[in-house]
Amino acid sequence: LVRIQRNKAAALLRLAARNV
Amino acid sequence: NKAHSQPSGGRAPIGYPGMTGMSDAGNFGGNNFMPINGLTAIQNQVLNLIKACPRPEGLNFQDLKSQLQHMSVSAVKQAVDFLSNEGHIYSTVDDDHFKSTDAD
Repeated sequence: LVRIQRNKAAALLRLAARNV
Repeated sequence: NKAHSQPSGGRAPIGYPGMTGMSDAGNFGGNNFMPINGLTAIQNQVLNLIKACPRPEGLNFQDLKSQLQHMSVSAVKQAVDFLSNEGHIYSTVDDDHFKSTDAD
């Protein structure tokens, strides 16, 4: 389940990077 | 004593081309859907389905496929790939379960 958190964090980072 | 003024800052005739040539550009290429928010129609559908899934582990690929039977498996895969690349979705318990980042 750490994996899920990590994936989510990574995804949110990607999304944030996209929106900059 | 006359100043020789040169009208250098005159008006620059900026033509506005105005891309009115094609109104409502039709989508002729079959798989080239109209992007709505940067996503294609198929990507939007996939994203919406994943968003709509209430399960904490997210929507699994099988469900996704069965709900998008009009799309090929590879098309769905591509959309999932794209969406996770962009950060809209992420895989949860395994690579077949996806959850959206937008809807928390």
